Amino acid sequence: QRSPLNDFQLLRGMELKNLLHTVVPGPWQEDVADAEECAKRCGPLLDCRAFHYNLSSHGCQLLPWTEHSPHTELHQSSLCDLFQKKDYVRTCIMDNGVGYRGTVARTVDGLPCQAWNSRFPNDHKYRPTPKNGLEENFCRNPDRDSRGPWCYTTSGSVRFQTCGIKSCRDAVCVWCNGEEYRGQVDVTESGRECQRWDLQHPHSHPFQPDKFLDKALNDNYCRNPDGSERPWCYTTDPNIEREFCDLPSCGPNLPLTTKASKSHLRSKGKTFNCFRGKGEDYRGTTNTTSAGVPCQRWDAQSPHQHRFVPEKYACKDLRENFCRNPDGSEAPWCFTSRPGLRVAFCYQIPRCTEEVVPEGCYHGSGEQYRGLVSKTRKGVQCQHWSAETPHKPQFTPTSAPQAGLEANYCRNPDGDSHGPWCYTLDPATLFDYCALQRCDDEQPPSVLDPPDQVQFDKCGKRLDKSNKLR
Amino acid sequence: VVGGHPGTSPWTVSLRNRQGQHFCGGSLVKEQWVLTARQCVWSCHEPLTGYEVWLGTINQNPQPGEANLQKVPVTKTFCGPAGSQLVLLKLERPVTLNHHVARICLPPEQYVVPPGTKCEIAGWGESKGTSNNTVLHVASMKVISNQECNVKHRGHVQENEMCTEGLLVPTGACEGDYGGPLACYTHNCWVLEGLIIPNRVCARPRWPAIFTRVSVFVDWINKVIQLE
Repeated sequence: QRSPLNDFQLLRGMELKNLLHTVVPGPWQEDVADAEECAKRCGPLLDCRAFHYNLSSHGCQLLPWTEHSPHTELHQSSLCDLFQKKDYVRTCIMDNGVGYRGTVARTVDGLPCQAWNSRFPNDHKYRPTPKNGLEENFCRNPDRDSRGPWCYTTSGSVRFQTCGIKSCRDAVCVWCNGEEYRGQVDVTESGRECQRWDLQHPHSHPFQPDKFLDKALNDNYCRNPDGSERPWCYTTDPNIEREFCDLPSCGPNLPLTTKASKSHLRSKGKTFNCFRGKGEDYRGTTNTTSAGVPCQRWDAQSPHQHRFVPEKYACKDLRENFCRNPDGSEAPWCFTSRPGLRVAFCYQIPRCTEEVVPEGCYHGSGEQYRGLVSKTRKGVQCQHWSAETPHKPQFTPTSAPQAGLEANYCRNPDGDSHGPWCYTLDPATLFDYCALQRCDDEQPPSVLDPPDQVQFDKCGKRLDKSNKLR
Repeated sequence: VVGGHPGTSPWTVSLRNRQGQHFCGGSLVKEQWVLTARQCVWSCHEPLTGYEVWLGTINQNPQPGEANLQKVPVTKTFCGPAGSQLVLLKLERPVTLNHHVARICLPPEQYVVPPGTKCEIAGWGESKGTSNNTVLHVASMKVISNQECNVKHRGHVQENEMCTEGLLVPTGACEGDYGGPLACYTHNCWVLEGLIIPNRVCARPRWPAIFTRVSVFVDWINKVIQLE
């Protein structure tokens, strides 16, 4: 049950323009059910290399070019998505690369390729046709050579040579469990084709790409969004839901110097007495759940059987029965030693403070604070009280003259009981409390025996209408 | 909830991760705002893309298309003042209030619940075998003073925390209930007085349970909702 979309690579919200005004793309076809229908139309056409799919009108526009064609340019678009045939945009080869239609034009020794429609300096039998894709001087494999795409060279001494384009399998190796794998292999270890992640057939599943942006669930490439032992995918075989992919390992441990993707950056500092974010880097020795239930050893399969076998998760340090987060859950967790409770979080491990060291102190609730601290407890710079961006302030030097709203210093114009605060320069965070603490000699007013016990007088009371009918 | 019984709590929400799994509780304090525990939210500033709150059902695993079920994505998180153990979640859109989904009132600032007040916890969390936790469970708890609570907890209970009495029969919140409400019926209205936070042991007999005292942070809650 493969989808015709399996042959295409999706660029969401992108449009491909041809800068040559003499070249006109195909007409918009509006009577199309969905993107799969477009793919069915474009797939068999040799002169269709890509198509636009309009999300609102459900129309599609077939294109004879891709982003690698001359005079084309990618543009952001709120209306359409761009689907391009994988063979034309993939930078690696599947099998022996017979289908490769990329634009590499140099041999493995760096020799420039001779154009296929040229007989000089090397005469040959190949005639370029739309079907065999012998285009310009790009590397191709018209004779199914096992070494992959090749070309005649412009060097008189070397007639032809392989181009050394890597197979997709070997182009990207897998570190640890492959959560970071972003290669372009789209078949499983048994050779079954992968199901696209953005499709729910033949297998429905929870891994919708736009919910897992950090997992790069694009097209139907092998990925590891759930902390499995290695990259996998749902298969297009209705009888086999999912299978692992056969990918080469890069080695036992995380690289020290690989291009550090964001999560590698996050994993640079292991923590031992607290956990950051989801706690995937927690390496402490807490071994009970929040509720005090002892954890089951990771190398044990009772009382709970599980797949998190330590030797398959070498990078996750599944030692003894320590709380860990090998699968990207919300916090460190463990299988519990209680038969009736399979897994539980270890929330009692404190979160590492994300707060900077306080740079001053305030009395009471800080309404009289006139110090010079101007950053929030997370270290974000404060916005000037007289500024209007990134946040339009409700409190300004004119609207609250008594509050001492100077420059971007922390203040407490509204008498916030939790201390001085400020609008922040982070567009995503309107306001936050400051890098200040109560002065040592200060005890906050007690809640428990306040001067006048707060009486409870307002709330969304329930209007139980008394029945007026007799 | 350990030692509870099936019940309804129209302001209690289920926090769902990207795979749709329940992992914490929460309380609907405004149509577009949910209050939950800091322990439940892994980031104060990274967007919880793909996370949702589910309301309007008592089932832990509601069937797709279940009547009254509302699923609303979380768009922003606001971590509370230091020591509050609170997080406010802003929802992508206001929920629809009806017989199955209701807001819970916030207490007045600094309000101290009188000892002996009857309250209730609610959640889909671990029941330690005392029931099948496939539907929402509630349990009644009685408030005790911090003074009494600190006898057992040896002075560790903060003023911004509150306690309920430890019953002989194990009764209380547990794994998966965190972030949910301790609601007290006052003046004809249910009020969110406490927020369920992880205690060292679930429902330990004769051991008072500790909750975050919401009234100490009502000014922050109102400020965020008003300013945002």
